[in-house]
Amino acid sequence: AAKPPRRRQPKKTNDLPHPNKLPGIFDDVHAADGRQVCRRHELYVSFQDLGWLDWVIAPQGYSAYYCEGECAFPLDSCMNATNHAILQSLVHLMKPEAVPKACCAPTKLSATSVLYYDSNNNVILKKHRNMVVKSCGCH
Amino acid sequence: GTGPRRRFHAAGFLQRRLSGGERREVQREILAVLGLPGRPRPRTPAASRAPAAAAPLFMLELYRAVAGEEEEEEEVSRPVLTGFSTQSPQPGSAVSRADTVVSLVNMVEQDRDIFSPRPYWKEFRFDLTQVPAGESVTAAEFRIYKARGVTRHPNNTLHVSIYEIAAEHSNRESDLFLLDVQDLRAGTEGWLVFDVTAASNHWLVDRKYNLGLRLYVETDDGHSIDPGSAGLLGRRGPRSKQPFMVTFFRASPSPARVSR
Repeated sequence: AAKPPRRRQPKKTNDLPHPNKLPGIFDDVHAADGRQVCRRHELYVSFQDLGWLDWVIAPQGYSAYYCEGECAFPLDSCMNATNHAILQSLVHLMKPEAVPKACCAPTKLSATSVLYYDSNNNVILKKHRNMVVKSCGCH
Repeated sequence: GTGPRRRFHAAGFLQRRLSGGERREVQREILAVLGLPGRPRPRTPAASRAPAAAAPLFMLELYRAVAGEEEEEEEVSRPVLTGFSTQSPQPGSAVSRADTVVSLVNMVEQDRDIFSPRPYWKEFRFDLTQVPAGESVTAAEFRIYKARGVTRHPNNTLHVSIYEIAAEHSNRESDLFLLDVQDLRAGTEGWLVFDVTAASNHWLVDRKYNLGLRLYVETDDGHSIDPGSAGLLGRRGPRSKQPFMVTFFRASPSPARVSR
C-alpha cells in the first residue's frame, strides 16, 4: 500500500529573491545582501511637461529606460555580464582603490521616432536608431 | 542664489531641482540629440494649424507606420499571431530605410491657366534650406491631389508629367528636365505620387538650382489641358488636399558623433 503523501510545508512568501534570479522583469530585485543588482528601470520623459507640444506632434512623451544597480562579484545575479566585467569585478575585490567595479550599462538599444514641426512649418519625422534601452548588463 | 536645492525622493534617490540655467542646458542637450540647433518656433500656433493640412496628416500616418514597425522589431522573439500589419512600411521601402523624413510645404505656386496661351502648366517651389546636415537623399516624392475635374469624358486618358525647372530665361521658355510621368483616367480621384529624387539632389548641391517643379497635363492626342480643370488641386484647394513634397534622408554610415 502506498504511504499517504507527506504534507508539504507551505512556501515562505517573504523570502528575498534568489541572487541567481534574472533581473529586469520584477521590481526591486535585490541580491542576498540587500544591494540592488544591475537592471533596467523605467523612465518616462514627458514632452508635455517640457512644454514642447507646440512643436512636437508625436509622441506625447518618450517612453524609455535606464540601467542602474550594482555589478559586484560574483556577477551571477546579473546574467548579462561580459567576461571582462567578471574579471574586472574580481580584480576590484583585490584592489578596490585601483580598479573600479564593472559598470551597469545598456547592452541592447532599439530605435524610436519623433514627429515635429520645424520653424518653417515643415513636418519632420526623425528616427533615432540606438535610443531606447532594451536590456542592461555589466560591462 | 543659494545654489541648487536638494530633496530626497521616496525611493531614496537624491533629487536635485535644476536651476533655470541648468534646465536650459538640459533642453539644449536633448535638442542636440534630435539634431536641432535650437527649439523650433513654428510660425503658426498649434491651435490654428487645425484642421490639419495634407502634409502633417501624411506624416502622422507615416509616423504610426514607423512606430508600428519599431514595436514589431521589439517583439521579434514572440510568435506573430495577428499577421503583418498592412500599415507597416514594407521592408526595404524608402521610409523603412530613412533616418529622417521631411515634408515640405509648397512656398510658391504659379499657373499658366485657360486665360493664358497654351501649353498650360502649374509650378511649385519648395524650400530645402533646412535639410538635416550629414544626411543624403535616398528618395523624394511630389504629392498632388487629383479631384474629378470638369471633364465630360471620364474614361479618356490623361498624361501628367512633372519637370524640374533647370534654368529660367527672360526671352524664351525655361529649360526643363523630365522627372516622372503618369497616365491616368480623366475621372480618377486621389493622390498622385511623382518621383522627384533627381531634382532634390540637384537642389541640395546648390540652392541656386532650386527653381521649382512644373506640371503639365496632356490628352492622348497631345492637347494641353489646364491642370486646374483636370482636377489637380493647388494652394487654393482644401487644406487636407494641398500639394506637398516628401524627402527621405539617410544618415552617413560614419559612427562619428558631433562633439558637444
